[in-house]
Amino acid sequence: SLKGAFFSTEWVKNVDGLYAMEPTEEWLQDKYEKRILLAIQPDYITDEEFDPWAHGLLLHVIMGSRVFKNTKEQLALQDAGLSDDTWYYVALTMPTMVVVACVAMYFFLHLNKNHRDIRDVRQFAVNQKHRVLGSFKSYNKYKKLKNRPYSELPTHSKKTSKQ
Amino acid sequence: YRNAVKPRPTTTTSEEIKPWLRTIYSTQVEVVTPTVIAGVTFSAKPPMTSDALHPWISLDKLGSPKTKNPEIKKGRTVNGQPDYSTYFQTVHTTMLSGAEVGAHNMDSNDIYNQEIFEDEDKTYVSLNPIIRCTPDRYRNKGLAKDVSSEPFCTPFENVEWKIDHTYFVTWFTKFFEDPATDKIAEKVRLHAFYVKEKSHEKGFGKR
Repeated sequence: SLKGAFFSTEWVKNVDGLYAMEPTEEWLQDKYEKRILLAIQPDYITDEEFDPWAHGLLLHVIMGSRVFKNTKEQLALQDAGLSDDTWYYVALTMPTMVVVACVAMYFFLHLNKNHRDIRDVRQFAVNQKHRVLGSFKSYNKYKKLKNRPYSELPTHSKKTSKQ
Repeated sequence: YRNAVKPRPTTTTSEEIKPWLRTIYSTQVEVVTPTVIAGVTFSAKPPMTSDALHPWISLDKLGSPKTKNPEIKKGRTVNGQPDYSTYFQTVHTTMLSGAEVGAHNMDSNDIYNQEIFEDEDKTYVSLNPIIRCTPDRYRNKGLAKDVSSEPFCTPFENVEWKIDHTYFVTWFTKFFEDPATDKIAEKVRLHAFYVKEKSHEKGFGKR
């Protein structure tokens, strides 16, 4: 019944067939969302006879959009073309750090080019490759490798009668 | 990387909305004061020359106003002004006998119901730029979409209104006809009630 109405307008002209409504925060009673029923009472129906469910309209009133979006201020800033530039700095610092590191390494190596001996490392790599028995030429993976310090050992798989 | 956002031109009008004069009912002089609600100017002064491509204001499903600009495409007007056909006209039926009509294919004692549509008084209604509610804009609501949304055209059923936003509730004026006197209600009042949701009704909303 009308006693249950939490909001009622004044009597307006029916000929307009239009009314501007603005839900306020009080409607929500500290909730995020409220379910309301909207109904129109013509002047020839008394308060006691009025049945809101007869031709009512069910609506939701919510506090705001459910998906977090930029606030009005941020949108206004963006509209004014003032977007904050912190991410420029982040984006720029990383490659600069890498470039600085490369330059430092280059100068370090250049300065130490006469004081550098990596023969043991190279030897270890070559030893790794020599573990392959047989002629390298047949292995196309090692075709380019010069395997000169080792000639191929003779293989005498069959015994001759002389032996 | 994001393009720099160019500031959107804010539309400001220096012109103020002033009251304007008009004479109604051929002798009555009246001062009309325009009002702006949610960006829509009501009781604005009509333009000097009326053109069919004059922008008009429609309502979306929430009841928020949106401007429609009529265009002529391939000789047809798209988004033209709303047509209310005979919804807001009063119909007068007169019964004429065949003799009165004098049609060659009617007997003298045949009855012909003549309907004459009388236009409504547009004096004040013409000041409302928003599309009016007519039954052909009703929607079907309910689970089986079998219940008509009468007398409302906007908002639609189960829409979500946000607080601090202005929405227009529109209804068909001739829906409220007093059964006793067959007269259209002069005044109406809107009421809003809280509704308790059943547990199985909750949670159907997205997220």
